[in-house]
Amino acid sequence: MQKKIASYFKSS
Amino acid sequence: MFEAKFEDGGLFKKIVEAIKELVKNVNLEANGTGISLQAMDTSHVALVALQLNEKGFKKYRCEKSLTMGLSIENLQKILKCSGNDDQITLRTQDEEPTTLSFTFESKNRISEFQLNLMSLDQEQLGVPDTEYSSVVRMPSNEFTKICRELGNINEAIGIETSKEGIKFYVKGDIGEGQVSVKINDTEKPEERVECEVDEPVNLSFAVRYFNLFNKASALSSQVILSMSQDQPLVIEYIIEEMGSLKLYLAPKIND
Repeated sequence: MQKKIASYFKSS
Repeated sequence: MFEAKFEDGGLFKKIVEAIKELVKNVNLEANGTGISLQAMDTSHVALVALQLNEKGFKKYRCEKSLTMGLSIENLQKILKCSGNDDQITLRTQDEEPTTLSFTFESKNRISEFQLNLMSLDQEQLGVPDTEYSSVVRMPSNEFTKICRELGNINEAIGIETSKEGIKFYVKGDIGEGQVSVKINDTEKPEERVECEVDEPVNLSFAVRYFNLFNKASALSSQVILSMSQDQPLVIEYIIEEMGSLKLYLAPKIND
């Protein structure tokens, strides 16, 4: 399953 | 008032060439320290981050921080009007610019273009400074070749690091394969392979993003892969004297 990048980096 | 002059305009063209398949509309941020860009790809699986330091420009002025929303596709159309050896100057007068001016200078001609800007309310992601447990430096054309070749066998590529080096592997319907790149300390820096492995990793990624991003190998003969288990991988192309272009790619997790 492909993870999304935003699940690792919080939006600032 | 913002002005940034690339001594080597071809470099700017290569940067745009490297990201044009990944990101559509981006906010170009300019401030006293330089120019930066951060944007997710359309599927939000990857993040492109560009950092160009003001010291790397032939001329650089930015009195007030600026955000310039632009379409990469339209930026490319303007850049296609420049030569690879041109000096390229980006300029805008206003504090809230609606257009970005471009000057292309070569020995025998000078061209002026204006690109219409747009307002993009894009979320900016906070990328934490991370100590990566595996950092591999290798020739960029070698990495490009491996991704392209293994990408023909399977759309997901595995990367395993160890003290001995880095192994790329694929397991597809047609079969499987692996490529182990050995460490070497050749005196030719562009051919060197170095691995710093505090903790080995074994991660899987969609290779299509590597193949899209690897156009950036025109920017640098070496590529740096930084990895930690279950974290996004970072592909970094150092832009000599100017900064770097990075791709953060989220891993594929086995269900």
